[in-house]
Amino acid sequence: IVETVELTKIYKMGPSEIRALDGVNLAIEKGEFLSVMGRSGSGKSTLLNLIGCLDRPTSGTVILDGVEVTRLPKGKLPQIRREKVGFVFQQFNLIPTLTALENVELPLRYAGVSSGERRRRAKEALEQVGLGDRLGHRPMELSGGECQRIAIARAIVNRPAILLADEPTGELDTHTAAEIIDLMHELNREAGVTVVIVTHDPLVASRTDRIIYLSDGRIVREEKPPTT
Amino acid sequence: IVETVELTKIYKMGPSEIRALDGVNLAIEKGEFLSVMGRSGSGKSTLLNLIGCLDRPTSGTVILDGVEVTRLPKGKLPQIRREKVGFVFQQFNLIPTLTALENVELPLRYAGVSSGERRRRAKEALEQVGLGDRLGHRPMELSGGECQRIAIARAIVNRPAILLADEPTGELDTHTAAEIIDLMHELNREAGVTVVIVTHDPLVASRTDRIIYLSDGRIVREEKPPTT
Ligand SMILES: Nc1ncnc2c1ncn2[C@@H]1O[C@H](COP(=O)(O)OP(=O)(O)OP(=O)(O)O)[C@@H](O)[C@H]1O
Ligand SMILES: Nc1ncnc2c1ncn2[C@@H]1O[C@H](COP(=O)(O)OP(=O)(O)OP(=O)(O)O)[C@@H](O)[C@H]1O
Ligand SMILES: [Mg+2]
Ligand SMILES: [Mg+2]
Repeated sequence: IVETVELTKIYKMGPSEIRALDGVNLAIEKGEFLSVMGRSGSGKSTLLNLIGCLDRPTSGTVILDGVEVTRLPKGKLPQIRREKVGFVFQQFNLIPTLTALENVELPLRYAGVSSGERRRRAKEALEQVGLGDRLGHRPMELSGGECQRIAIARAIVNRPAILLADEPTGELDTHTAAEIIDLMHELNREAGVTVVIVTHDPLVASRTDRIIYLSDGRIVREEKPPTT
Repeated sequence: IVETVELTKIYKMGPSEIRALDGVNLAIEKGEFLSVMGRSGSGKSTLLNLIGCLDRPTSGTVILDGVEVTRLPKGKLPQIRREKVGFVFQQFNLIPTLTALENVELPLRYAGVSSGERRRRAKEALEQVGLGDRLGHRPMELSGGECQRIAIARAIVNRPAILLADEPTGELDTHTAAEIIDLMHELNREAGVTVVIVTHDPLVASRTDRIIYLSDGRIVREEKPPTT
């Protein structure tokens, strides 16, 4: 469902060059539950952003659900994203003036869902991440972990084909983190959502089908954790 | 060096009330290395914000380095904070238009340090967190973990009496997280900095002198991890 070929992203800073990604070749099967690990600065967010069409590579190819997105004009990317991808950002990116419920409804608005149905589904997604009692709060009135969970609810509410989650449990206690990973497994098994999680947590990675390790913008290792 | 008496923070949301902190009594010795754990939403950031004078309680007392800060007029708090506290925010709070170096220099500017000395000490702090090669980058040009480390460098550059860190390793891989905790231990041992870390990482907590557990705004348990 995702394929990258020689995916490369280079940032020019004055005279020097930063190879955030350096020729990444990756194939992700439909329905897979994958994790990506690696040191801070190794290129994990860059990889996710390129797969999720939030950014364009310097060179190389991304094929997303059969579409060679790296050949599309920039203007076509938002639509592809909305139809196919749910994204949990490393820094949440919630709209501060909207409530938790309104933030989660946003992808459903774009999908043209009626207001009654939007409300019902957004409420359900928030209950799934344990925030049924925080619907009317705005991001400033919520804890770090609560904001992260709103971002997760927003990413899953549209049942995307692919869920890309950039460190979705970085701000969560062990108990809440386990519940979130349970939820992602449920989506994977029951709704066939392909899941790619960037994580620093070995416990989270051990609960995925395959772990990809990045170092200095390259894949250096792959592992299949023993199934429990 | 820190004492709280019946510390309480209540948020009114329409007809209902959220007891973010509910009568917290805590005494922290000078030079202690403490961690605070608890579920998402249990009141950890609220506790840190009240100790660090970023916010005022609904009732109760905070005594910081001999000063009853809850009795001071609001206008006096910024000065107390700058002189006594280094704060690492859960969401980093860097200035997006400034470079890594300029962000870390900021507390030294407030302290009236000369520009040459400021540059030298900020550079040193950034090297200590492993970002000596990112001095000229702005937050948008840095990874999540790199931003978190700038926030840490900024909090320690002024050798504060008390370092309050709200989940300082939430975005860091295991290796980089261990280096940051090593650095905090070094400050604690060699510069006598009192350290309070909110963390979800049991490995980080196991490396502190005492662990305080919060639940629904109250301290429910205390533990002394076995010393390695
Ligand atoms: N301004 C506010 N208005 C209303 N409720 C608030 C406000 N700020 C925080 N809260 C609530 O107070 C509770 C405690 O918040 P706090 O940020 O201290 O939690 P936390 O322990 O740091 O959680 P996390 O681990 O998720 O960061 C949360 O349930 C949150 O919803
Ligand atoms: N706009 C940019 N300009 C210059 N360099 C950049 C830019 N964005 C990212 N980088 C650099 O590219 C490298 C990879 O960044 P990326 O965000 O992918 O890392 P990461 O693996 O997600 O790290 P973390 O675990 O800390 O989140 C980093 O070293 C960063 O400094
Ligand atoms: Mg990242
Ligand atoms: Mg918090």
